[in-house]
Amino acid sequence: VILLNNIEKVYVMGQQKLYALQNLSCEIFKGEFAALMGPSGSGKSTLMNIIGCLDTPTSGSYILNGTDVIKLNDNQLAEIRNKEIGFVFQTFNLLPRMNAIENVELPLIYAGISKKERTDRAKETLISVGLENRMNHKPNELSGGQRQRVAIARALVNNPSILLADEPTGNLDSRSSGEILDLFDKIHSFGNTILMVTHEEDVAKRAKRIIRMIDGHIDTLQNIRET
Amino acid sequence: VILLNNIEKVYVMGQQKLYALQNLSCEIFKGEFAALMGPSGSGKSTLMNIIGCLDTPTSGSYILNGTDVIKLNDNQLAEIRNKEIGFVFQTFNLLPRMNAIENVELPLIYAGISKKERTDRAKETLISVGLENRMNHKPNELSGGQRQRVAIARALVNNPSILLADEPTGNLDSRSSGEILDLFDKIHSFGNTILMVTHEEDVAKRAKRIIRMIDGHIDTLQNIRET
Ligand SMILES: Nc1ncnc2c1ncn2[C@@H]1O[C@H](COP(=O)(O)OP(=O)(O)OP(=O)(O)O)[C@@H](O)[C@H]1O
Ligand SMILES: Nc1ncnc2c1ncn2[C@@H]1O[C@H](COP(=O)(O)OP(=O)(O)OP(=O)(O)O)[C@@H](O)[C@H]1O
Ligand SMILES: [Mg+2]
Ligand SMILES: [Mg+2]
Repeated sequence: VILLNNIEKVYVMGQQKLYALQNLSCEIFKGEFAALMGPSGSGKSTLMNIIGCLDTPTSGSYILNGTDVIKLNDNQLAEIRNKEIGFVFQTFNLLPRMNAIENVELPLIYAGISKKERTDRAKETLISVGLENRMNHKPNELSGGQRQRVAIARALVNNPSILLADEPTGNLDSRSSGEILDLFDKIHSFGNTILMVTHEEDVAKRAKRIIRMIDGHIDTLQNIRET
Repeated sequence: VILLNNIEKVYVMGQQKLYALQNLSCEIFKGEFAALMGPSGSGKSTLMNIIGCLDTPTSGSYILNGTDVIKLNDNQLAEIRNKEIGFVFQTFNLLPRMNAIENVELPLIYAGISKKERTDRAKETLISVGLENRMNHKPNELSGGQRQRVAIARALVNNPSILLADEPTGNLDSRSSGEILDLFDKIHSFGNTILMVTHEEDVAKRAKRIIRMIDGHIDTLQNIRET
């Protein structure tokens, strides 16, 4: 469902070129639950942003569900992001002046869902991540792990066929982590595709495949050793 | 060095009172390296903010190095924060328009250090957290784990006698984590006091004592079981 070929992402800084990704080729199959690991700065978030249609590569091709994503215009990309993809950001990116329910409703507004149904679905999703007692809190009235779970709820509320989660348990204790991973298992069992960045081996083991990155590309040698 | 007695922190939300901390008493000894653990929302960051003189309790007493902190005015608190305490925030709190070096120099500006020495010390500290190749990057040009390490460098640059670190390895792979924890060991060996929040047992084991919190207070039963 996700096919990346020879992806390159370069940042130009003054006279220098910084290769965040280079020679990156990778395939994620429909309905797969994969974990993405690698050292800090190895390009995981950059790769996730490209897969999530939030960023475009400097070169290379990205075919999503048979569609050549690089050829799409901004409106078409926004439509894919809203309908097909749920994204949990490493830095959450919640809107500070809205409370938890309002933040989680956002993807449903774009999808044209009625106010009553939006509120019901947002509440339901917040309950599923253990936040029924924090629905009216704004982000600055929430703990780090509670904000993380609002970000997860917002990614799930539209029932996306592809869930991209960048360090979704980075601020969660082992029990809340376990609850979130159980939720991911449930979503996976419905046939959805999940790609999750994590730096914790215990969390990665909950996925069915571990993809390792190093210096901006896939560490194929390590991947071969592990299978 | 840190003595908290019967600390309470209440948030009033409309008609309700939310007890983020209640009946919390705790002592941290000079030169100790302790880990603080507990479920998401149990009050760890709230406690850290009070210890770090960034927030005041609703009631209770806090004696730091023999000084009654609650009686101090804002200027005196700012002085303590700058001279005695280094704080690594759970959400980093870097200034977006400054690059890594400029962010790390900030505590030294308050301390009245000259420009040349500030830059030297900031560079040195950034090298010690593995960021010698990212010194001129702004936060949005850095990965999550790189931003975390800039936040750590900023907390260390003033050589504080008390280091408060809220989830300092939350975004780091195991190798970068290990390097940061080695650095903490070194700081500890110089006689400094470290209190570190973490949700990972492996990281907590690097400390000499684990303090567990639950529902806004210290879990004394669990603490007794572990000693
Ligand atoms: N806008 C930018 N300009 C220059 N360099 C950048 C920019 N954004 C990212 N980088 C660099 O690209 C590299 C990859 O960043 P990325 O955020 O993908 O890493 P990561 O694998 O997610 O790391 P982490 O585990 O620390 O979150 C990093 O070395 C980073 O410094
Ligand atoms: N300004 C506020 N108004 C209302 N409630 C708040 C406010 N700030 C924090 N809280 C609540 O206080 C409780 C403790 O928050 P705190 O950030 O200390 O938790 P934590 O232990 O650090 O959690 P985490 O592990 O998720 O970071 C949480 O339940 C949170 O919702
Ligand atoms: Mg990242
Ligand atoms: Mg916290």
